Amino acid sequence: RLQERFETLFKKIKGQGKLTEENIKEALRDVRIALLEADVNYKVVKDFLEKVKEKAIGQGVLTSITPGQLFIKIVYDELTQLLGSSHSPLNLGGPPPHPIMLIGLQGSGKTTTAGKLALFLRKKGKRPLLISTDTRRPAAMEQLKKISSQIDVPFFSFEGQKDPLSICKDARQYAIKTYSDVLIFDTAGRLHIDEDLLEELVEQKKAISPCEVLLTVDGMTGQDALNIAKAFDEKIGVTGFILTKMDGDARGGAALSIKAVTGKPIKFIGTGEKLDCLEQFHPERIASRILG
Amino acid sequence: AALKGPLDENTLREIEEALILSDCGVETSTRLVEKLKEAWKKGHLKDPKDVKKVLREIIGEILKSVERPLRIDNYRPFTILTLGVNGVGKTTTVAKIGKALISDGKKVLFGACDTFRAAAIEQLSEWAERLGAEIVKHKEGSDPAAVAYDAIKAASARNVDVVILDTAGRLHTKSNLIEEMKKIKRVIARETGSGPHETLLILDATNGQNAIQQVKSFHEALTVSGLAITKLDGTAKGGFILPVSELFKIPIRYICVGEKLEDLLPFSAEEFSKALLE
Ligand SMILES: Nc1nc2c(ncn2[C@@H]2O[C@H](COP(=O)(O)OP(=O)(O)OP(=O)(O)O)[C@@H](O)[C@H]2O)c(=O)[nH]1
Ligand SMILES: Nc1nc2c(ncn2[C@@H]2O[C@H](COP(=O)(O)OP(=O)(O)OP(=O)(O)O)[C@@H](O)[C@H]2O)c(=O)[nH]1
Ligand SMILES: [Mg+2]
Ligand SMILES: [Mg+2]
Repeated sequence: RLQERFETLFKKIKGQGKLTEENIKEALRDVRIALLEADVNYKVVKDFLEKVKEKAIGQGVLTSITPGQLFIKIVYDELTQLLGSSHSPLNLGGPPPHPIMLIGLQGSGKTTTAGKLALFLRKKGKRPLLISTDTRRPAAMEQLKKISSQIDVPFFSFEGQKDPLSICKDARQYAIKTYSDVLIFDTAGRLHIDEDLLEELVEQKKAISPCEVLLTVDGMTGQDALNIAKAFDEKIGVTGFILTKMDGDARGGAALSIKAVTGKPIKFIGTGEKLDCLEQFHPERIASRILG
Repeated sequence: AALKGPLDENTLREIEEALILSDCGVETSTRLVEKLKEAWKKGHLKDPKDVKKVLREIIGEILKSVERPLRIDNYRPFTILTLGVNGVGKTTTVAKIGKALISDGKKVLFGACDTFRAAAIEQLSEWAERLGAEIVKHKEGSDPAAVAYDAIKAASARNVDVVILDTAGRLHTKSNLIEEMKKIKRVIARETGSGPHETLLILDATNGQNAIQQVKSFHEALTVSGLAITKLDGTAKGGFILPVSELFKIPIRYICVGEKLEDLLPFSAEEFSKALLE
């Protein structure tokens, strides 16, 4: 639809031969609105439009495409490039066992995604172990335990244990018993502004020394996505994102915000409640979804 | 009339930015800034400090019309059906509302109608146990409408004042899940004659513009009678309730500000508009 809008906007410059600051002004405004409606953060939109302006101005329009087509291509290509590579694999380098930590806001999909990752890795011939360190949420351990049995993956936790740190330390022993080579740690949801709980996560990370710290971000997240990603990355250190609940109709602008503010890659997309609903991140698909 | 005085284009742009950053959406933010301009031209803004105050009043006025608390009366058992997309805080909010009503002297019964998600029934059961409240539940995988039916039957038999039904998270785009909710509603209507007396849609303050689509789809399919906004203890402002209030006029019953049972507050237009511009 943006493309049709651009066709109309650029009809008048068809004869002019190239894109100028003046003739792309309105089109840039339309892109701005589209991105903001898609939940891309205000500041990220501002920077993005600057980049598009740089790329667009002075571009000669060939006779083979319309100026509208050229402009949308510039926007689409820039967005795709900023969203990152479609091939950011899990870092499972070095000798096993490889610990993975799942962190994120309350309800963002950590526990379910832990199960999805375990199934994904089991299908690839790995021997994952699912570990719950959520000592706070009612029936959190039960939830991951049930998920583990659904996908035939061993589960470890300590019902009644109040301290997530001791679960982290005991998990390694259990992993040896079960010959597990990937340890997937689920953590309790927390706010990115809760100093005590962020500190708890720092301690957990020290005890686990993970090769991946994955932040689950709800695909419906709005402007706040930038603050969330920035805070977790600065305080804990994030190695990648998993954008969840993308099977809805949210445009997913949060994807650009989190990538832009941290530079860290989006590694997977959650596309459903079932445990096989985990997909590789495709920047072109997310780009066209964001542009609407 | 020429714009003179403290309100300049820069200030207006900053205000628009703040509103957009609060998830009010581009359309609403632009329109609110236009209203400020009008107020300025009319001379209602003499002092730069007035800008925030006038904006708060404009926003407060929009929200005042949806500040209508939930009144538990007229029906027994008063049946509250909760719904919302995945992970917004339905189960926790069900427990919080239960606690508030119990503190109010009401006898509450929970219905564990999320028969789908792993350990959903256990999660609500634990809350019920902490509150000393009754709960009706079936096995995982059973029909949620059957649980609703049993909960209402049990409530009538045990002299319960309020039944609160927790349901599975569902994206508004999944037609089979919308149909499931319609069926639950039909069963409740048949069993109570007048229910559900409140169809409460729960929204997550960290969501962006998709919240508007959630309200639209759920309201069109199921007729929502109340809203609750969760996770306002984070940094997200939940500004989408401005366009939501203008478009759908659904009363906002509660806001939630944390994970504990006491983190439930009745919605206040004045408090919300103040917090929005902080
Ligand atoms: N539709 C859909 N639902 C999802 C997806 N990922 C997770 N969910 C659902 O989102 C809800 C929350 O998921 P959880 O895994 O419990 O989230 P969490 O981050 O562990 O929550 P806390 O531990 O309370 O912080 C559940 O209903 C999940 O089934 C997804 O990709 N799509
Ligand atoms: N910070 C904060 N967390 C909340 C609030 N309300 C709920 N939560 C947390 O959000 C997470 C999800 O809550 P649930 O009650 O399981 O959400 P739900 O909508 O029932 O999830 P599903 O049934 O899986 O769709 C839990 O970790 C809650 O403790 C709130 O107001 N503030
Ligand atoms: Mg969890
Ligand atoms: Mg629930």
